[in-house]
Amino acid sequence: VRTVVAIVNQKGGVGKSTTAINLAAYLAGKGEKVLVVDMDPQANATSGLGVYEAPGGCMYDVLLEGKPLQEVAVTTGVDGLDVAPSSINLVGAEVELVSALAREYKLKRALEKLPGELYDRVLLDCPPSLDLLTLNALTAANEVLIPIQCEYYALEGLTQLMRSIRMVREELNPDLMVGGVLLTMFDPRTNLAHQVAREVRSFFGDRVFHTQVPRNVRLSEAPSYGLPVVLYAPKSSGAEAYAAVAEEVLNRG
Amino acid sequence: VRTVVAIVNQKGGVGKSTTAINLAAYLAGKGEKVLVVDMDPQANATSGLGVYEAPGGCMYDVLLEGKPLQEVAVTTGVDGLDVAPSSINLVGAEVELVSALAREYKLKRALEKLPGELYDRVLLDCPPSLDLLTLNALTAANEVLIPIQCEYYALEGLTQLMRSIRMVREELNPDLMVGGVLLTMFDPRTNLAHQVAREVRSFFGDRVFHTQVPRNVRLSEAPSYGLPVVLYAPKSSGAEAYAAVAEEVLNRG
Ligand SMILES: Nc1ncnc2c1ncn2[C@@H]1O[C@H](COP(=O)(O)OP(=O)(O)OP(=O)(O)O)[C@@H](O)[C@H]1O
Ligand SMILES: Nc1ncnc2c1ncn2[C@@H]1O[C@H](COP(=O)(O)OP(=O)(O)OP(=O)(O)O)[C@@H](O)[C@H]1O
Ligand SMILES: [Mg+2]
Ligand SMILES: [Mg+2]
Repeated sequence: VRTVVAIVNQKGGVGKSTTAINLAAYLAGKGEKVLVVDMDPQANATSGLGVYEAPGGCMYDVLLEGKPLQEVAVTTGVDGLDVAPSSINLVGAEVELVSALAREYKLKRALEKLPGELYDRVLLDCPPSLDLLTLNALTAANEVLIPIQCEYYALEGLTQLMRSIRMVREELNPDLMVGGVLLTMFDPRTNLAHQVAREVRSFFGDRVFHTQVPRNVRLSEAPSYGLPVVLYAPKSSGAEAYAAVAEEVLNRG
Repeated sequence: VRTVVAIVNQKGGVGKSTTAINLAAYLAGKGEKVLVVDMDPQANATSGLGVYEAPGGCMYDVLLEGKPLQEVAVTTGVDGLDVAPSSINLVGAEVELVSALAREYKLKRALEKLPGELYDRVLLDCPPSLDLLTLNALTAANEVLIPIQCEYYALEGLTQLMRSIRMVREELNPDLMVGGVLLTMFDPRTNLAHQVAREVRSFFGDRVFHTQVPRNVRLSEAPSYGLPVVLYAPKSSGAEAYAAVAEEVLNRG
């Protein structure tokens, strides 16, 4: 695998799953072989990609029983895009992982065992916390993609997030870097959105994607059909934004 | 204390903190003595009420070192409303609590020691997960208030949430009941919002508040001034909705 990207923000509802699903779908559309790993017990990335069964097992089996990732990965409605599903039993994983040996490295080990040519890029969708599931993702990733909702509380959480990333880099994963910051749910009619966008750009500089994802109801409707927005409403402003983000990701190399 | 209400939903960004802050402020305005306990390491309920210092300590000290709640509680800009602040070190509480004795009862014990006449109602703002901090809140509460965003993913999380509430009732807190369900960020222009509202009302019946909180930018601007919406924009649709929710809460007794 060339690149492993952890999509992380402990603030809830900022667009992590929406970004994982739709960025992955557009990258696959550009010819990359992509795997989305759903590390969230809510399993939104799993159902948002139309996967309602986990015949080969799920991420609980990978993290706690060492099942190979490629055995749980399933195909989706998008060519070149697979998902390693989550399920409700991942809720228990946190408590069980606490006392496990090398508890932060479970996902990293699983990704290392994945045959090299299967995927070009792996996107890790994380739960809204800095728990052991998210720590596993930060330890396994080469880069972090941070979705930031254009709201006040989203700014407040950044200090905690950057502190956690620094701690992971020092203790668990020296290569970890912030690959990109994506402004989401941008509503140009509100001053707040412009203000937050300005502050984020001054904090992160050119790590912030040029593309801002607008608030667009098509993005919130798509998961109810189990489809990424490229298949549900490809001409919508939300779809065009994620297509543009995929371009920027590919240009960054 | 008469009533302890846990504001819970593991789905992120559904309006838990916004509901804790604004419902508490309107209840205090009606003459109740209210305490908001911030159980979320993000500390949004703390900063949203304009509290930026914790001179007496914070919820970490209460849960892990047995500090009395009334020593950490601080006043806010609203008469009759105090907040027991959270802080960044609550992030570590989860791992430390796992091996503690009676780990799910720490908050309940702290609330039992609170002098009876200090508060009429306590609102517990929870993080977006079903972790030990949320379990402490569910164990300490007499009722749960569930904010539900009018979006597809919000429906999916309900099964997990109801399962957890049932488990807590069986194992930890036999009195726990669902006191109310609040539809938030309702945008009447989208079919999705109406569809979700219909499904929630058929699932929960008359436990759903009549009042639906509309999407209203004043609600997301208010926390950047450290003010509940009653002090920031009392005539806004968001403010009027939370005033109406407070009425419904009082009428339910
Ligand atoms: N740009 C957008 N415009 C409109 N709605 C959006 C947009 N992005 C996401 N949404 C909707 O907002 C809600 C939150 O997004 P999402 O679930 O992707 O966030 P998350 O960060 O993954 O949440 P959690 O913290 O619970 O994992 C969802 O209902 C989603 O459909
Ligand atoms: N009715 C509303 N209209 C518009 N914005 C809202 C509304 N309710 C909440 N918000 C905003 O939406 C975001 C999410 O709300 P909030 O932080 O209260 O949710 P939460 O469930 O507490 O999130 P978390 O899961 O991270 O704790 C915040 O930026 C808040 O200001
Ligand atoms: Mg998500
Ligand atoms: Mg909150």
